[in-house]
Amino acid sequence: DIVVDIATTMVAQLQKPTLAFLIGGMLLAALGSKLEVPEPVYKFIVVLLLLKVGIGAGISVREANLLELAVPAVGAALLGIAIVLLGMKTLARWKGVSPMDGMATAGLFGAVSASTLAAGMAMLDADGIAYEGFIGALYPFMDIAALVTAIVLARLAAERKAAASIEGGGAATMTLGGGGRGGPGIDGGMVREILVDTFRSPAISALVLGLALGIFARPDSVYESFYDVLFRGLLSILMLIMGMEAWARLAELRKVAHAYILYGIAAPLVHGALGFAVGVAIHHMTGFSGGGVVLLAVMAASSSDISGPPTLRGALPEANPSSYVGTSTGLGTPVAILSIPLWIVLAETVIGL
Amino acid sequence: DIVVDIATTMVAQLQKPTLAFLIGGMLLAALGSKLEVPEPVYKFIVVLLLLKVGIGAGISVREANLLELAVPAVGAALLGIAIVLLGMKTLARWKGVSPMDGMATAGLFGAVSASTLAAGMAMLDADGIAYEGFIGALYPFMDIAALVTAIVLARLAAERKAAASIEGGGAATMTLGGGGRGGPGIDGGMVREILVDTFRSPAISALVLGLALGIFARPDSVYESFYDVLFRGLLSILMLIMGMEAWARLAELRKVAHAYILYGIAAPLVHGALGFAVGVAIHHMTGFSGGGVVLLAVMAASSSDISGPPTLRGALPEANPSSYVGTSTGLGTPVAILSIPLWIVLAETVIGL
Amino acid sequence: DIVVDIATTMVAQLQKPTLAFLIGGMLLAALGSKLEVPEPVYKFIVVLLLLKVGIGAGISVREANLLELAVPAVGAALLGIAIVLLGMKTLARWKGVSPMDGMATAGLFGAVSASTLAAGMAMLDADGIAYEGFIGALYPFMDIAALVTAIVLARLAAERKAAASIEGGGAATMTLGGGGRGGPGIDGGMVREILVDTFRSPAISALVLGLALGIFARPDSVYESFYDVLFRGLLSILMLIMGMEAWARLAELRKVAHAYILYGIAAPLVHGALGFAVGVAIHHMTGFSGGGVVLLAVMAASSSDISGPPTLRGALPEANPSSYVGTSTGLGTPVAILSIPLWIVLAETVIGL
Amino acid sequence: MHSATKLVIITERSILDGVTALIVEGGATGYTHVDAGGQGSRGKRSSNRPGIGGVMGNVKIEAVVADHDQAEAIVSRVAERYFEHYSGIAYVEPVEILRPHKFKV
Amino acid sequence: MHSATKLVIITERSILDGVTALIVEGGATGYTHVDAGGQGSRGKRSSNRPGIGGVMGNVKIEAVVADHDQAEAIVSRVAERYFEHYSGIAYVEPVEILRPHKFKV
Amino acid sequence: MHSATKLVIITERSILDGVTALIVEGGATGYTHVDAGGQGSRGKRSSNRPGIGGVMGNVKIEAVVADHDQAEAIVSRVAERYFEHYSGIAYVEPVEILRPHKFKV
Ligand SMILES: Nc1ncnc2c1ncn2[C@@H]1O[C@H](COP(=O)(O)O)[C@@H](O)[C@H]1O
Ligand SMILES: Nc1ncnc2c1ncn2[C@@H]1O[C@H](COP(=O)(O)O)[C@@H](O)[C@H]1O
Ligand SMILES: Nc1ncnc2c1ncn2[C@@H]1O[C@H](COP(=O)(O)O)[C@@H](O)[C@H]1O
Repeated sequence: DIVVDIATTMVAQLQKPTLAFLIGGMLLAALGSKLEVPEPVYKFIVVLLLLKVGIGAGISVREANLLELAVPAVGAALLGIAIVLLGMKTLARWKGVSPMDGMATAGLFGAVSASTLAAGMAMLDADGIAYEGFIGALYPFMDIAALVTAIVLARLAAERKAAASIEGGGAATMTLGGGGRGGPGIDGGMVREILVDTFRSPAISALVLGLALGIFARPDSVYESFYDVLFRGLLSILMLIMGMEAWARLAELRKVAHAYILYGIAAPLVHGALGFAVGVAIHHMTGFSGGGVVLLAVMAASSSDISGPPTLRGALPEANPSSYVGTSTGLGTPVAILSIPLWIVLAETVIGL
Repeated sequence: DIVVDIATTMVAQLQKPTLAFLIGGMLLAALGSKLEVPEPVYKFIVVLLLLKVGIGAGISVREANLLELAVPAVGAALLGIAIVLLGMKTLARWKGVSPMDGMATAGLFGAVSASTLAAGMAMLDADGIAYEGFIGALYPFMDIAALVTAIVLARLAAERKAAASIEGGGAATMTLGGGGRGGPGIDGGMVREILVDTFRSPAISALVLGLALGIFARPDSVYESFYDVLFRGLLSILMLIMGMEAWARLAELRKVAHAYILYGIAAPLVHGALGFAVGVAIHHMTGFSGGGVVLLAVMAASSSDISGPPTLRGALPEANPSSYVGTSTGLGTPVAILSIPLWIVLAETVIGL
Repeated sequence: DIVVDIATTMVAQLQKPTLAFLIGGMLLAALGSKLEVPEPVYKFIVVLLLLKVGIGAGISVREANLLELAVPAVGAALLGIAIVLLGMKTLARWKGVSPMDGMATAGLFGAVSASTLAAGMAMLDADGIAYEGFIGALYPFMDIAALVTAIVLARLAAERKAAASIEGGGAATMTLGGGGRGGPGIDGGMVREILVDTFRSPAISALVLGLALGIFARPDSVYESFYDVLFRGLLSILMLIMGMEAWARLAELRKVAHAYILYGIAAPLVHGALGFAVGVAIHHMTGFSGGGVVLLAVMAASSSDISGPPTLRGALPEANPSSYVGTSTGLGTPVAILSIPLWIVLAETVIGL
Repeated sequence: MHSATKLVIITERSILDGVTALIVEGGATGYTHVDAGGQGSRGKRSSNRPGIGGVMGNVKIEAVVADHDQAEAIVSRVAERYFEHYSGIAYVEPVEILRPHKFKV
Repeated sequence: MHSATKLVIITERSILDGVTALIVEGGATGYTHVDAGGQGSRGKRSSNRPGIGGVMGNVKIEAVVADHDQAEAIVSRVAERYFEHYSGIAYVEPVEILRPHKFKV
Repeated sequence: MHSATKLVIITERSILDGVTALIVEGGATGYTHVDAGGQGSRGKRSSNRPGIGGVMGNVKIEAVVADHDQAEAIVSRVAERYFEHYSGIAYVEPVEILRPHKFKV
């Protein structure tokens, strides 16, 4: 029954502009079309979407009580860390995958993709499903937790490898607990540097700027007349670009180990399910809305395509960008976007929307 | 009477934003203004306009019966071929014009310009004149028919010249009839290659993607809230750019033979009249609307400025791009856009709008 | 009382999107964020804003009687000249500032910044304060008067220095009076060249094109549906860019003399007050609206960041661009934008809005 | 340092893929290209004017190869294949490299 | 192959037209230019920062000419005419070309 | 004219600031950089594809320095510091300059 339900919802959702543009983009690239959306326009669309998500979240954070936000925020951060740990135990240990590449990929899959989150919001808006306005504010919690965890653990593993002999298992556990108090080489300074670098990345700063404007200023009028109005249209263009880009990256994936392909397809679903479970738990704890649960699952399922890669390239230069960027943009993002209806149906069945 | 009518309509139309921006752009370039709209923005505007035309056509094709579309589509394709043949008999034989350059120019004038078609639609919308929604779907029929015909005939002529002696008139006739069964060197593979190349060009793929989305998905909401709303505004910017570009190209035309200048001014009017006649015939056959007849005439009058040049540059490298691009962008496009009111008045007089 | 009034208005205004985005941009740059709005998009936004200001002004000039426009236009031109003369007596004579750099900086501060004027209009619109539609038409009067005066006087000073001995004070006075009849080297041709160069600059041509379209064509429909609708949203992005750019330029100012920093902060306020006084005088002469007085003060306070620098770079190559561009974009523009609430409160107190 | 040869080809953007294919076939381990504007015997070409569907754009392609004859062979092939109908120029210049293994196939 | 000389001028974008006019006057059959960023004695210049009205943009111009003295003459003229008030550097380097007729006026 | 040496480094855009810092430390009075695309041992890199957060962009950096050994020292340092994990190539070539004072620190 559920399976039939999911299938019909999927087909109905595929007709909605968001997924249709993504698939259209992939088809165009597959057929060798020379259509290209210029890069400056792509960058501008992403800035606008992040500002919209940020301002929207800021306006509702202003009115929400902080406790309501605190629980989902902690949940989002824990999810980010959990996804990286999961990746460390699976992908990073796989034959043919270097631990450094594995950790970098797990970090991207733990982080959040702005376009996937925006796609989720648009699909919920189209169906008239309500969700908390502050959802956008959860983005930095999961994104930063995942990237910092991945970088610290990868650095530690590299240090240990370089130091040849094992210093004793305790070092690694300490790092998990405190983020910065770990073994040799991972001092507080390094974690601070990673945090600063992540906050300075274009995506997080646009989001945080939007949040700050939403909370401190009264941008409601410009939000309604410009950012919100253009949102759905610009998102459809972004989906087109993501579809074309995903296909182009897929071609690069042929050169990497099969493990990445498996991870790229399965991981968004596993991470989404994890996010869904955490969301349902929060729902029972603080009355988190069904739409909120869906978006938490979408964020968990998503893999960063904008803010993550430059941060990883700087922090983990040993990792080969073709493998982690290829897996995330080529498989992670399309699978995460196409699985959005799945979480909608699940939320309807499990908690009612 | 009609002449007075046309003149007053022309003046009234010149005040409408579409033509006013085109003329404004030409004036600015003529006065040496350094105003420039950045190229990535221009490319993005063209993609948006083509998506809008495509999606609009797709939504109405979904509801129309295919027969209604079939007759105008055949008419559009025949018009494309006829325009190229006309050019072959006139421009290509002219003194001072190399046959290869002549054929390339005829091919561009047979093909369709997205900005001219969009300008025609905007002017009909502003006057509240109805036209079939699927008109955008006729674009690929005329565009591809013209480009393929021009390339095949030009290739044939070049082969024959290279082979020195004539193999007998029959070879050319056979090519016309069957596209691919022609004489030496023109095998099916070549035509298929041209077709693939044309379909992969950015303009046709954006249009066809829009069509597919309109037919298979339900993008109505995003179409109304984004693509349709921005259409008139973005078109006014595009007209400004076309005006400035046309003036810049005119300067290049000074170096080419006078025949091009004559062809650039007269051809859009002759082709438009041809399109108008075919449109009126279809009107009597299947009840094709008056607005539809106008747009068919506009398409026939137009000369490709976006999708045609790259395809011709690849297929006919011997042809000098300054002559065909200069004639089309410098003269063809402005004359075609400025002649839109002419077809509106004619349609009013001949069939009533 | 007034001071308290100003302070509370300032705080209320800071929450308005326009100022909030400017401050947000400065904060982001100060914190080292890598967020960047691509340059082609920035150029396009500026073109759209100038077209909106121009078309808006053109539509109302069509309906206004020319006399109403003549007095403020003369006032604006006189203000431009006065600001340059003031700069010549103060900044250009300062120790550590080369006369050429001083004159170039005074020229920029006399000229007008499109983004500051647009910010002023948006703030008046948000508060529902009316102003004459033709205000945008005053921009070229002040801008050109200031740039031409600065260039001519700087050229004269340079000629005189080169000629070593003084030819007699009369030469300079003649230049002021007639613009072109001046002493050796400053003949009519030079002023005409400067005028042509200024009119050809991207900003002035976009504005003048908008004016012409507003007056001669009927772009009302596209103005309401596109230019006006996007205005507030695009302005918020422009404020963000200006804030980020201002901070980046501030870093460059460390290398120049302290005089520039003093001038950059004090001059917008002094020039604004001058503009305000002239505005009040015009208000008593022709009934110029309170909103109009505010915008005249804003224009006087503003310093050109788009059209001025390229004109000065061509006409005064000896002047060091880091000093005049740095002072104008780094200090002039943010101070002028942040002082807009000041003129609003003053207008409310002095003449009632 | 070791001596090597750099070849440079400035031509139309629309044949970039064709030219780079010839460069790689000719034994270069890689190439670099940059959008350019310019003026030559066929008039002005610019890399970023709107309109004209990219047909008038220029590109500058360079490749470092191990030895001079290889560079000359690649440049001759490109000139033969394209320069009759497409606009463009080509030249080679001597360079010195650190890691010769990077430039030998 | 034949020997020729390439001259390179890196300067402000706002004087591109002026410099290329001098190059063509000096006898070059053509030139190529590319937008660039950089840092020199007058601070950082970048080719794509928003704001500053394009005054701070750089451009790299190159032209291949038949002989060394011609290149030196062009570079000297450009330096004399512009480098006092505008930022920029210039250099020449030896190259080899296939078709000498393309570079002689 | 005086002889000098130009060094060229083609590498990832994300380490542009790091490489230019090494160039200036090495004694160059300035440098120029241009966005580029290309193909090397690590696959295709392009300067303007949307997506991939700029990680796959290339840049070409050049600097003219007074003498050959200085150029070689800078290039070796950059190769040592970056070329193990980042993609890139480097080479030097002889040039002639007009104003030697501009290139000596
Ligand atoms: N002498 C030259 N020096 C440098 N670049 C040139 C030269 N001649 C031509 N070019 C470049 O090569 C392109 C094509 O030249 P052409 O085939 O002569 O039109 C031009 O657009 C220029 O960018
Ligand atoms: N030593 C150098 N090597 C390469 N490019 C340089 C060098 N010095 C200056 N430049 C370039 O020339 C431009 C102007 O230099 P300057 O006149 O010194 O400010 C800079 O923006 C750089 O792009
Ligand atoms: N032989 C070559 N000639 C010119 N450029 C090259 C060459 N090999 C590599 N490159 C450039 O250097 C970049 C990095 O090369 P790699 O480290 O081999 O991936 C490539 O993207 C190319 O732009």
